[in-house]
Amino acid sequence: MGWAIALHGGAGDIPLSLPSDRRLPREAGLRHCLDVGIAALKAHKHPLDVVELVVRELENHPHFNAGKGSVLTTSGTVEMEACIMDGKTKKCGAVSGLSTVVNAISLARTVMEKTPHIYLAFDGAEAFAREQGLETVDPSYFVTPENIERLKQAQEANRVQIDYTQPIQKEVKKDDAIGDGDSQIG
Amino acid sequence: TVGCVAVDNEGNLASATSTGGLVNKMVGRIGDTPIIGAGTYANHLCAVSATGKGELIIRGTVARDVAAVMEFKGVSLKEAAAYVVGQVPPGNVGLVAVSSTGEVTMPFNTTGMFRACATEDGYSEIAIWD
Repeated sequence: MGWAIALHGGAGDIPLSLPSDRRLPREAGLRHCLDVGIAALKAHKHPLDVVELVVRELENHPHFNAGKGSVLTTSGTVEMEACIMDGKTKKCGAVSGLSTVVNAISLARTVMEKTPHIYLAFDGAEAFAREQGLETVDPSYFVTPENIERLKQAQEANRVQIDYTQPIQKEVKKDDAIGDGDSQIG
Repeated sequence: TVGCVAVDNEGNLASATSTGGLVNKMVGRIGDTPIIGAGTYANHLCAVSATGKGELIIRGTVARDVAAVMEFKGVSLKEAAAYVVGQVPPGNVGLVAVSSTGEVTMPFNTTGMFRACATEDGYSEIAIWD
């Protein structure tokens, strides 16, 4: 028995033709986060600390759908969610409907450790984040130009999209025909 | 969605998942990520973080099912995770998981999943497709 770590940055219809300008930053992000996690495990940090640390790094990476780079709701807003769980004690914490908290996963852990509850959402979660002194920012911090475009295309097609979705071919203009691994139309 | 699972030398397990949800989701929609047992779960056997179509992951209680299949069928983490992912309609789910004995698995039934893993014996992997 030894330590082990696994992480993901989302699943979906990721085309094999994914252009390098979209593939390489994500691969570099995965490699960086993996290295962070390995170093933490080698330093004998508890797995709870390790997974929080790694997910914070992933949240701060704009190419993944969490934290900065989160996708947008029908109203063009962000509503982020996170959850953390300890296997031995089954203690857990979860949050939903966040729009200003920089690292949702850390708020989830704070819910786990500093409340008698498991799950806080929307205004209550936001207020708790401020009360606990977690870093908050203007909601515009999380919004990227790519996700504004993705929302526009999704709304034109009246669809919701998971992290990575190929365009619907019949609705794709010629200029958009190259799959890029991000949600385009649905 | 992003997520991470880890186990240390003493078999302590943890799971974490974070997400912005679906593009063009309704305001107020809750996905699988914060639902214990759906997108995130950990117990004494394994830790699981899922990604994909939240509504289907919730219906499938994906993360908890991996642990339950291990516990009640007595199979390995890899077998349990493959079975659970196979029960979700194709194109909708992926997960990463580790067991208390250091086993790692990263199955998905979508075209790809951005993923990475490492174990103490020196194995590491960064991948997108099969």
